[in-house]
Amino acid sequence: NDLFYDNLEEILVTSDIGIKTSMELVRTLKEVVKKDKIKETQKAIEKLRELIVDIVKINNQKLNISKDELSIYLFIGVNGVGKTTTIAKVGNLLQKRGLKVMFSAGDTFRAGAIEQLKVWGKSLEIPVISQQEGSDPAAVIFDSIEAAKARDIDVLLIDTAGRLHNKKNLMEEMKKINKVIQREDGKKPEEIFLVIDSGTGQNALASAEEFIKNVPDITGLILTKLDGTAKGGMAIPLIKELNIPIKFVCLGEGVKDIDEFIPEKFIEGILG
Amino acid sequence: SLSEKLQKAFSKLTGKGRLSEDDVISALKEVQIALLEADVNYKVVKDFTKKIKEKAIGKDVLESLSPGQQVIKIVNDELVELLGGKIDKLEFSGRKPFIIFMVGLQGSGKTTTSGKLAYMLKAQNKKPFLIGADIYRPAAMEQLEVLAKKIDVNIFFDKNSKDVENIVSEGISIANKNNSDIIIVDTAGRQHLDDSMMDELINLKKSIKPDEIILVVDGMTGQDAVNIGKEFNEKVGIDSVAVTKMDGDSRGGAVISLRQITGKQIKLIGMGEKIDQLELFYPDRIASRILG
Ligand SMILES: Nc1nc2c(ncn2[C@@H]2O[C@H](COP(=O)(O)OP(=O)(O)OP(=O)(O)O)[C@@H](O)[C@H]2O)c(=O)[nH]1
Ligand SMILES: Nc1nc2c(ncn2[C@@H]2O[C@H](COP(=O)(O)OP(=O)(O)OP(=O)(O)O)[C@@H](O)[C@H]2O)c(=O)[nH]1
Ligand SMILES: [Mg+2]
Ligand SMILES: [Mg+2]
Repeated sequence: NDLFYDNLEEILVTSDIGIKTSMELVRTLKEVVKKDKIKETQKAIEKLRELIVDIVKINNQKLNISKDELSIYLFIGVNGVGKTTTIAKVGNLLQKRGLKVMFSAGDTFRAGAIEQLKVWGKSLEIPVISQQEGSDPAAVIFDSIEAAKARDIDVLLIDTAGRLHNKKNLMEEMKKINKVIQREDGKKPEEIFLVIDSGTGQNALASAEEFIKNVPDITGLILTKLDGTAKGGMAIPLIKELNIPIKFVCLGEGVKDIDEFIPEKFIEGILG
Repeated sequence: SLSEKLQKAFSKLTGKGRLSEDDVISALKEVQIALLEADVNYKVVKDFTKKIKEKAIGKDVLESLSPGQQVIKIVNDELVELLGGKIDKLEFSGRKPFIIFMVGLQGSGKTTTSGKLAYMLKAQNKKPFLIGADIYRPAAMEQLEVLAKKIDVNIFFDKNSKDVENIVSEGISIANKNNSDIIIVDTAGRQHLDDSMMDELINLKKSIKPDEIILVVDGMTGQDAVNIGKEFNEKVGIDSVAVTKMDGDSRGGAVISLRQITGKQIKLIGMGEKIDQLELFYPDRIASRILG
């Protein structure tokens, strides 16, 4: 029986749930097993599933869209997590629902970033507002909001450069971008997505905390690259701590490789 | 930090005189937790703490006056040894041109590191040549081209080709005409679970016969690092590892896991987005980072 709990701890830790959260879950499970007098391992694992579902199931998982005004979706996150690709996927989803979509090439820093979003825009027939590489992202975003309003766009999706949370100047730039949007649009963005790579380890928590400190209105998480062997377990302590829902999961590089977050499916990926 | 935690754990014990085996075991639990929080793989942590326990329960530690300091030193030395030797300089010599493949998961930093490596080699008076072999990602070739132009390094790519082997072999013949001595091939990001993409890499290796395959891994990678290392090494075969985004504050335990699972040398550390932010590997720097 000790072996059962040790194996469970190993499964949880190796899915990146983190040692402290894993130990806590095992501790809680032991109490529940004792209290409910559970004898079979299947039932115990079912209980563990319930414990985890309780953590990750948050009620506001719907996509926020304004009725008669422009909706703005801002995408932020660490370098290389999949922001630009996810914008293409979400843009495609919204367009398929009959909404008028526009992209804003807010990453004016990285080589080929503007071109990358333009290629997506072209293939999806979604207009892209951009300026020169090296220009001020706030200026591009300002232009994009003006253009979106002029062309009666329903949802404007804004791409930003990847950034590490310990880079103070980049955190400041992100704050400024958020301020510019609120000033130009007269309201907070309908969605601010923090995009997270499922393969990230324990640094994900410190990273998300710092992003939220600088952009308190983050409305949702998007977990990418769940099509590999990475389990995305760090999302569990993340949601527990920050109380922000996962609104989408991404399972591949194609435009259709995006799904709504289903807690049971996510946990099945971890517990099998 | 781990060293602070160990100091604390052992300062309670110093007053007792000799340490018992149980005392060492309980302090080693702190080491385990700290290493797991630093993203070192679960199994690697188990084997590692077993080794530490054998050394810590040895005679000289138990009779020492500052057991905490002793254990920290053992952990640090053991980490440094595990990580392998430091890299004094990049040795890409022998065959000319020397052909390097940059491989790894999506978004790990291959394209950026390809540019950085070319820049580093140019500073060493080498003549590097870049080949853009990522035919999938939108604007991947443009991205590499911008980097190549920035550092004035020759590059070959073909936006109209869907044949990776052709692109690479054509690039090599152009590099030869250019008298380049090192060729860096930037490949598409891929998942080790994706058989067709792994096959593409296996076939590319068979036909091009590169001299060095560098696995590029994101420094923030968690427990999955062992799977990445194991699968890429077993299916394709890698020669060394580059770890990126180490200018973040992730503790970098994935480095330990990669070294342990592949046995290959960690050579390069990405320390930023700029083209000159590539460093050679120093095990003691990484060890103290993991220890916090
Ligand atoms: N396998 C897989 N790859 C993905 C997924 N999402 C994105 N990618 C890939 O990850 C790589 C990086 O994606 P990008 O969209 O450029 O990431 P980004 O966050 O915009 O990167 P930066 O702008 O450089 O910070 C690309 O090769 C994408 O195709 C996913 O869900 N699964
Ligand atoms: N801060 C930091 N960012 C890095 C480092 N290396 C790469 N990046 C960033 O990480 C992101 C992804 O880098 P890429 O070079 O596009 O990664 P890739 O492996 O080629 O991606 P794919 O081709 O899509 O698989 C970019 O935003 C880079 O600027 C590094 O050492 N530090
Ligand atoms: Mg991007
Ligand atoms: Mg690339």
